[in-house]
Amino acid sequence: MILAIANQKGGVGKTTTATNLAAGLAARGQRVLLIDIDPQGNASTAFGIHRNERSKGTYAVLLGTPLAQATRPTGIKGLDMVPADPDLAGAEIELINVERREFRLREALQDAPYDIILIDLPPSLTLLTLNALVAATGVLVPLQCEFLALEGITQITRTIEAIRRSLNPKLRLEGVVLTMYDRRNNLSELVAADARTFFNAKVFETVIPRSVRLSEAQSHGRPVRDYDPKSPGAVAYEALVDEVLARETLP
Amino acid sequence: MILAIANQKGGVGKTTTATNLAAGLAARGQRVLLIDIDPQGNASTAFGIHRNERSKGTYAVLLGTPLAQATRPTGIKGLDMVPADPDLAGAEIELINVERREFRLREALQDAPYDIILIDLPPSLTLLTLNALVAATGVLVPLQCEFLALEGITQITRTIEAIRRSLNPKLRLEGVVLTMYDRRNNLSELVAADARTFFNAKVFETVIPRSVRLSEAQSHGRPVRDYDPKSPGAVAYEALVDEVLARETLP
Ligand SMILES: Nc1ncnc2c1ncn2[C@@H]1O[C@H](COP(=O)(O)OP(=O)(O)OP(=O)(O)O)[C@@H](O)[C@H]1O
Ligand SMILES: Nc1ncnc2c1ncn2[C@@H]1O[C@H](COP(=O)(O)OP(=O)(O)OP(=O)(O)O)[C@@H](O)[C@H]1O
Ligand SMILES: [Mg+2]
Ligand SMILES: [Mg+2]
Repeated sequence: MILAIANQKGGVGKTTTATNLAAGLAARGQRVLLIDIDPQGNASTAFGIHRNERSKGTYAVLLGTPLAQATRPTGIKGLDMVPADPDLAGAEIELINVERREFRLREALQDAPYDIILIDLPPSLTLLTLNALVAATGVLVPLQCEFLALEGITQITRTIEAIRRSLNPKLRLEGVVLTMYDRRNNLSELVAADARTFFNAKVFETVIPRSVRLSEAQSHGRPVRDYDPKSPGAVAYEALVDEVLARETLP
Repeated sequence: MILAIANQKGGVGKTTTATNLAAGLAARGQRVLLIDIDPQGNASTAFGIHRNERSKGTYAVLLGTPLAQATRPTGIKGLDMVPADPDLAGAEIELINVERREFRLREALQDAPYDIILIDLPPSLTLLTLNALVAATGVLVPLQCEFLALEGITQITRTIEAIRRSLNPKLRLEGVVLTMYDRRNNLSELVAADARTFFNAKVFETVIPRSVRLSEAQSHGRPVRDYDPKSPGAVAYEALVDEVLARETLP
């Protein structure tokens, strides 16, 4: 399974979901690889990989470096990652004239020795996003429970549809994860209800609450399950891991 | 003054700042134009312009439609806007082979009959972002008071520097606005202190608190000063408007 964590809307919890899902899946014995294809490199930061230690990463892989040479340990058993190298910010322009430019990541991930590969995407629809969606088998869309969240959601669903028809017939919408749900904010429930009407059973049962411990964990370079396992955010992400695994084994 | 509201990090309050700043400046008698160059079209939504009413907008202007034909009233005296038309999502690919593609917006805004033009940018560094930064005289960077916010901040400052050296010598960093400050979250103060160390006097005195009334106002298609003028978010944005005007008149 290769899962792209995508939504072109910014700040909806893509990185927070990708990193905590990766940690939870590894803890259940899966061999997991996390790929940071966002030039901002927030997933790399969330695992404590400093900016000056990212020299061979996702950009190098797109240009032909073997995956194993760009893969790093995260300090978590069963979880490796490919960080966002500094050159990733310029990949858009550099890859334009490269052969089979949309397929670079898919080709690099063939026969990769992992059960699950997660890809953290940037908040945009660019060639990097395209590479991830061509390589992926499924897309998980975090949806923030705030106003404007549903606004652009058809952009990502239309993009998934367009890529399925043209470059990647296997690609499917794995599910929609409601994030930053705040009981005190009545907009949260409105957005959640709208999302369930629009996406039906594709919306995961698990809802991720707004919880500052999630940000704090990132500032310490650790997944929330290690930082504060009893916090509402950690409990919710554990439930999400179980749901993703349960859906994965379904035909 | 042409002010680009920019930060490639997603969900930091670009649209919320652009729309509320525009409304506050118009209320003080300035003739204001707001341009939505984000394909998500959140600024267009925040002024109640429905998706099916955006047919001539920013994309049409980039391809040569006169500005006046794409400009709409917002229902607020002194404030017009150019919405994000549906084709904007494809602009990246379409503009690649167009003459002087980075200068399209700058040329379209020459002699525009406004005192202040604000541009709401998408969370990425693409040709649309480039067009806005080439057209702008200043950049206002909203910085969310949460972890990861300072992570990629050098990307936008490096981009501004690169554009000033090559395509737009006038471009300057107008200032950094701290947003979503939450007194109950000690990360907020850490990020604010870091930002002041890094940017010094460029950080506006006004800090925008986290306030759910800001989202609610957007869901009603109105700026917060009309929706709930006494709310903490509305009061803060009024103070920001005064600070922006005071800085503008300084040499
Ligand atoms: N459930 C949550 N509760 C509270 N804060 C959260 C939650 N999820 C994410 N955050 C915080 O919100 C901010 C945005 O989250 P994150 O960076 O994961 O979003 P993203 O979609 O990856 O952003 P981008 O579009 O820039 O890639 C971060 O500061 C993060 O710490
Ligand atoms: N000060 C605030 N307090 C509470 N919520 C806020 C505040 N500012 C913005 N929001 C909410 O946070 C979300 C993100 O804000 P906004 O859309 O303005 O960010 P953005 O930087 O424009 O996002 P994008 O990167 O997708 O363009 C929205 O749902 C908005 O309603
Ligand atoms: Mg992210
Ligand atoms: Mg926006």
